[in-house]
Amino acid sequence: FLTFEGDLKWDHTDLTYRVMNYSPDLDPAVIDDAFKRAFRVWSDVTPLTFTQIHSGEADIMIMFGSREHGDGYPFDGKDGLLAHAFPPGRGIQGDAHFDDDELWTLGTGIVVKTRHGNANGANCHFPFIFEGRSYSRCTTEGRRDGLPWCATTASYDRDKKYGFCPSELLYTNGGNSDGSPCTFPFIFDGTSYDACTTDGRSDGYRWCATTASFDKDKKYGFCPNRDTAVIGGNSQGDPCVFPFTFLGQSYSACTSQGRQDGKLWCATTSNYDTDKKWGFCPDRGYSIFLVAAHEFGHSLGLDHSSVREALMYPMYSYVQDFQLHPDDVQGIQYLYGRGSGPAPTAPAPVPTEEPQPVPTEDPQPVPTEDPQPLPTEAGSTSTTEEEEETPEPTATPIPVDPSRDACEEKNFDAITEINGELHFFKDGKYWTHSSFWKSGIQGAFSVADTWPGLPAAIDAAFQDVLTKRVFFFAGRQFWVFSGKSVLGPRGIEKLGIGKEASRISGALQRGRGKVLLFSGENYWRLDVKVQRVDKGYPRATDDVFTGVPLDARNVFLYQDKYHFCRGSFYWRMTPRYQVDRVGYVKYDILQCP
Amino acid sequence: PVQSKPQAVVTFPGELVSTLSDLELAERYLLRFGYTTEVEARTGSKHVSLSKALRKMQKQLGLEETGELDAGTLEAMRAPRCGVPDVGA
Repeated sequence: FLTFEGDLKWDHTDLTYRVMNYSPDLDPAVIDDAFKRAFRVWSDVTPLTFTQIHSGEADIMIMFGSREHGDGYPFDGKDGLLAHAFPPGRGIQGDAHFDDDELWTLGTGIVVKTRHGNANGANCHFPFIFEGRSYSRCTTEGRRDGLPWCATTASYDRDKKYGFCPSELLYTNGGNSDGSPCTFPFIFDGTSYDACTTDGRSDGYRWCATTASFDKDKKYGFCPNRDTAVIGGNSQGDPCVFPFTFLGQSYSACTSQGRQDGKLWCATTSNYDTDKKWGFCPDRGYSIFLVAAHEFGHSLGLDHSSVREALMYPMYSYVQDFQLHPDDVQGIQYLYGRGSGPAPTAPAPVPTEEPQPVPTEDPQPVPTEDPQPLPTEAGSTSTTEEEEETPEPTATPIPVDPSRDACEEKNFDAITEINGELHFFKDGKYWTHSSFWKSGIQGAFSVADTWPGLPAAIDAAFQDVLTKRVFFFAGRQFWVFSGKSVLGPRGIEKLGIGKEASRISGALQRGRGKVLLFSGENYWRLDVKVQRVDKGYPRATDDVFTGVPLDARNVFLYQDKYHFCRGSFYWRMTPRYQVDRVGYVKYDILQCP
Repeated sequence: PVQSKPQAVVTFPGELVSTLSDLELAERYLLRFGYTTEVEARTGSKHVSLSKALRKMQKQLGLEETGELDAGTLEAMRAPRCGVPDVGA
């Protein structure tokens, strides 16, 4: 990691932020939530706190803009530069700016959050069935008021769940009309408009009057992008018009015709040949959460990292199941200490090229570069049969303070039942809790003493019911212990788990030698005997385990029920897939005072 | 339907077609993200200063350090990224 010259950092930990304006690509509520989660990435590992304010000067002012947007560092249109931010300090220092010529999403395509209807603001489900037809975008079918709507499940015909799509006919953002919808036609500068316009502005944002005459009332708002809004081209933000004519042919969907790069585009009037108005159709877009988490790293004093997997690496890459990399954690804790640790410290007077992390109360486990197993080529001789692998000690054992209290921990790396007792793992330590023996919590014990060769930070563990072997997962590696003898580390690709799984977050033992392994929003069924996942996996967790957090940090089976943990809470689910309890890990399961 | 006639390629109005050569793209990138300075770029042998700056960028971004403007380096220069410089203030 790197900090800025002079180790610029905030001299207080209770930081404030203010969102000056919103991108029309996403509902402001989605943007607010993404920024909140992006700040939580950093507050989870430092003493820093972040409070959103809605007026006045905040430490971190956040804005969307395109091209030259007022700071002398212009953006560059779609792709290329996505955002930038300034290191801590007064005025523009600490601020974060996002290029609004990008398509802002959560990284996997447009997020169409509904309003009103009967789905409590749920996102559209595309495609959906309505009156027997399939729709892959919002529609005004079935309505006389021209309001675009969508189903929030796969079938409106079956579920009757729906909501209204973002549109200027429903609401506006910002401006001075408290979100009132546009009034069409409206008069501006003596001209009548029957659609949103960028006229009168130099920042390219589409706006409208919310009364019949802007000239008279000066009431206006910014138009939210519809789900069919184009990006770039010469009509940014305008919705596609279907069907449209291009080179004499009629098109009812986006097309790559006329281009050599395969990019999908559409016309924003009914005839491209005469009007030449066009733009690119929505793609996966860029995750506002991931880019914001990176930029806020700059706002807090981190410069770019050269570790490819680190959040502070300068290039964007989408990850589904985000985890802060140890390099990022070391960097931010070098500046501000750790969550429950000492107050921010003055960094060492002469920072070396690689600043030495400030010693915290217990020595940080040194993340080692575990020997990466060589990727097996398809059809290679190596099979998933258990190969004898001499375990490489991947981490020097960390002296563990046995008096360390499990109730002090905010969360755990892994939770699972081994030999009838719940085990709680954290940073090379573990505690046990038996519901059978009323002996309360036992530990802290050293992981390295019981399972030599494991890294200090693991992601998941489970005990195979039949063989009593214990599987551990960290990143994309796994270890199999029989007592103290270990097989591994091996790559989880040997189990047949693809690259989309960056880590395993938990496991549920099923009957007949099967175990469900969870990663991100998917799960795989592992056949423990052959050590391969079954065909037809991964499957979406939400399809079966409905109502539990899809970004659970721990998943485990305990007393025949499924437990999904996130933050301080757990969701307990019966084998019939009903959530029958939501409670506190600490007070209900660990039974802390 | 299989294209009955060769696909027409259209120049779309307002499209940002980069007219930069690979070398110009590289020089602009290296300058923008702090791997070289105006002064360095102007003085000395152009090739030597370019190769030195490329090596510095390849090291920082974990690319193969060839000092050449190879495909991997060009791809990295075109990848979406943060606008904050990688080197210097």
